[in-house]
Amino acid sequence: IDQKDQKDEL
Amino acid sequence: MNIFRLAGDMTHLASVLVLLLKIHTIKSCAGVSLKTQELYALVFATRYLDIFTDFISVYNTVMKLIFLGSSFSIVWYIRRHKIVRRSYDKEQDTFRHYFLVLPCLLLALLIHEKFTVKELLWTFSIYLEAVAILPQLVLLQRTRNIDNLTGQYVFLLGAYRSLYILNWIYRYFTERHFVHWITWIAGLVQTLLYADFFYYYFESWKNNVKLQLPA
Repeated sequence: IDQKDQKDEL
Repeated sequence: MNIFRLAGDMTHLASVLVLLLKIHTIKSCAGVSLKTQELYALVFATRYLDIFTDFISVYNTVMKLIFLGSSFSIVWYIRRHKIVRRSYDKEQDTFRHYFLVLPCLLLALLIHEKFTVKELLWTFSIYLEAVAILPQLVLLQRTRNIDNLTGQYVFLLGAYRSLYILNWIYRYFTERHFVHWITWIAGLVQTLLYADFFYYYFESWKNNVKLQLPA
């Protein structure tokens, strides 16, 4: 998966 | 991870723990809106589907599991626990779920980044989280007598949302990290919903009197 598509917030 | 984000997550965690503590130790859910708690359970269930597909960090996964577990436990307590359920005031907690869920579902179908199941559910959860506190705010206004823990719970949730906004501003300037405008608008709406509550919360704190919302 593309890094910028990762939702790292909760 | 910046200080605003960490503080935001910690106040969010604290809000849930305060509520669980109240329910578990006092065995009472007086003043707590089951509608809001069910909406939060739905928010987390639709947003955190990515625990099966992406790994971001141990912190991220653990926090997601805590929010899922705590929201479903709170719903379980209010619905099923033989002592706690007696203190639930069904007559006052009348907000309709579908009144919030349907518009959010529709909005997610219309305004989203990508048309995939996961992305639509994520967008839906963002919209729903923005308004999920409404049944609780309506209930607070109705019950008049707000106990300390319920007041703290709503205050901590509001603090969490405010800190997330500071986190986005900070990330924009330091990492050039762009939060999608869908998230921005939903986040701003959500934070503004607490403005009125905050006003009365600080007034009661300043004057050292019990928190009461005007009818």
